Amino acid sequence: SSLFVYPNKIIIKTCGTTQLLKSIRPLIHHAANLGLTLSGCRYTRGSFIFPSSQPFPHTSFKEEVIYIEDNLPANLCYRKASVMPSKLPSHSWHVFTASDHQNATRFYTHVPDDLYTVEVCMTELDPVLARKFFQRQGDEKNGDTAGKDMTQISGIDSINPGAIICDFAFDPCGYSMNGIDGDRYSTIHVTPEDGYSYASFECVGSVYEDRDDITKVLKKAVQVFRPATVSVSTTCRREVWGRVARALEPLGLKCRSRVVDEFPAAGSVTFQTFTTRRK
Amino acid sequence: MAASGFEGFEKRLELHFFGDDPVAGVDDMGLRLLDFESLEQILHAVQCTVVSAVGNQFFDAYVLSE
Repeated sequence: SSLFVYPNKIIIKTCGTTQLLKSIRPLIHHAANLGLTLSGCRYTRGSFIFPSSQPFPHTSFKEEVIYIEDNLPANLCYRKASVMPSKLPSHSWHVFTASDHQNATRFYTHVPDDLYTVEVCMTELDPVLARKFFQRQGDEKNGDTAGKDMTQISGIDSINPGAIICDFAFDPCGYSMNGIDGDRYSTIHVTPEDGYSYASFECVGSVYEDRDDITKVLKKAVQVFRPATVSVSTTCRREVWGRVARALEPLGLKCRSRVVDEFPAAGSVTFQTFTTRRK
Repeated sequence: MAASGFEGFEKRLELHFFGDDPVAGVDDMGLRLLDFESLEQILHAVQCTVVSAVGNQFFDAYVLSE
């Protein structure tokens, strides 16, 4: 799981049975003590592998939306919740956004329209590659040193060689890293167990950068895991989904579905699913 | 549930703020002025703790438990 704190925004991404949405109220409270007012909210997630294990308020998307709405100030009245489907029934993308008219203007100011966010979810990882995210018995390494080893042997450190990486290995398995490169973050989380293996990659970029940049980065990130199924969500006010397809199709992944939806104060969300051609 | 206790698919929350005082706050350090105790309180509600951290002039990044 990861937390990113910028002067004007906070991003929390958690897995497991964490109760992420319970952070909304204390975050608003602590930010108010600094003279900061909420101007925008975006909540996203895929379809849980173990939905019945999720605690309140994550028992269903409907419950999550009710909980968020109950905890947001009333002036964030431009709200939208949507479940974006795919041809794979277990892969849907859940999105909720909120903003108010006045703050939406500021929101756009803080989120330039050239910036995009890419959220990649990978399942059915190559078992040989997934094994790199298990701690070796008898190593006597702590989470930091074992994490550094995993970053190196998996090739994660070559995805963006210019980034500073902060990594951690969990016991007996699992891995999280954050990359920081100037004002850009990236993050990877891995659950490597066979049968329900999962890895995620997320980064931000600008449409003004070399069109190949995101293509190269996505290719490298996906090759670390060689998953059988990949879903990719891009959030941007401009078109970037084509770059995703150009990155994944040469890796033998075929686009099975693509859906697009518009969200106030967030822009356009495109959700694509890819599977290996052999499937 | 996986042996590690992990559900793979994450939940992601992004909140944006603006400053009451346009001259100071957000354009300066803004939320980065939250002290570690406040962050721990917030993360306690989520059931996470900080296991590793790094930062630069633009933002702070924390790896969390779970």
